[in-house]
Amino acid sequence: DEDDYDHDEL
Amino acid sequence: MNIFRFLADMSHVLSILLLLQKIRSSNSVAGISFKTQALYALVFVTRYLDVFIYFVSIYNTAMKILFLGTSFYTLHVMYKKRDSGTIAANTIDTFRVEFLLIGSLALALIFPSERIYSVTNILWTFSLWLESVAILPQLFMLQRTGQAESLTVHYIFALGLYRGFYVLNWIYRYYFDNWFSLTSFVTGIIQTALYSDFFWVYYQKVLKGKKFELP
Repeated sequence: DEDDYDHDEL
Repeated sequence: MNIFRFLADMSHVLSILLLLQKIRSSNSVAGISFKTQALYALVFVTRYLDVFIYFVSIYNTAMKILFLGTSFYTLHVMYKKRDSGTIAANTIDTFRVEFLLIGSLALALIFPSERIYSVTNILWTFSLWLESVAILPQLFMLQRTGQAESLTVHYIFALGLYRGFYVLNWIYRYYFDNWFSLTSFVTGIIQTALYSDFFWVYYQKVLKGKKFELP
């Protein structure tokens, strides 16, 4: 689900 | 944040400054692929519009806004100057980008990063695949013209360096942060590999003070 979205890089 | 990631982001910012300086100093967009610039704008829209729903850091937000802003500014400038240099470009900026778009979309739909089937994550994966090949119209154009202004050449070099530094950052994070993204790594390797011939010619010619001409 959307909560797993984890992208901290550019 | 580690040194490789910081150098990567700075190379990316430098590449944009070099591109805008090239257009300003020559007052022309000759030798710059509009298609590549349009693909980058699409890459940034599909990856960075999460800035409204997903906060990482002030640095991250500021950079996203910078990349989004400068990509559309570049397109605007190129469109305005289309008569001063793109007349010839229209006949050489002929790379078929449809295949890049369809291929990137297909890969994003079939293999979204971490198998998360959300719109934001599929867009994020699409942006990585598209970015990995977005330079192709520019390299294709360079190959057809056979030579380029030095600022254009430095621009392409800085842009290639940027994802190369990210690959080093991912290797670093794998060992020291216990973090790994297969999509990022594979697309980053492809992106850097596409520049390999260019890097070689850059090393042979530009760093030895010769004019940039393809053999």
